Amino acid sequence: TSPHGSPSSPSAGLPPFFMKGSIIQLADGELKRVEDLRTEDFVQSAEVSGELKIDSSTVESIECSRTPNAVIIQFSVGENKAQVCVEVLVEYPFFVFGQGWSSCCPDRTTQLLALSCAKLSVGDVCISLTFKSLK
Amino acid sequence: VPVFPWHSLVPFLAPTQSD
Repeated sequence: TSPHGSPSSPSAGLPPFFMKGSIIQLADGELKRVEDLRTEDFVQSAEVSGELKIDSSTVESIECSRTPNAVIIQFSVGENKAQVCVEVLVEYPFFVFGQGWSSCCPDRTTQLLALSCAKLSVGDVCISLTFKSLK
Repeated sequence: VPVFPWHSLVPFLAPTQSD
């Protein structure tokens, strides 16, 4: 048994791969730590993958959610500027083009994941994915 | 040590194709 009585990981509620030091495999097989990823890594991986496409998703609004520690982010996705809402924890990191990891509450992200983050703001352009075959 | 695929890190934000 744990002396601290804390069975959950510090990243409870977030996927484990956002934890600083997590090993990420790019589409060409190269391994990088999550904190070392750059915009080009995502762009090149999508090109290599064949079936995935990178979309530019602009943050249109960030609103409080009824869920504790959560926010509702509205994105304008891709060339068609489709409006998509997602509800995420305030510490959930998104990858902003040319800037890197960003979350609504960077202090909390850093505290929980040790991942350095910028503040996600309205107007930021995040990397998102779609399937190429969708027409 | 677990290795995670790059596409796990960024969200799928495909809109629902209703039209």
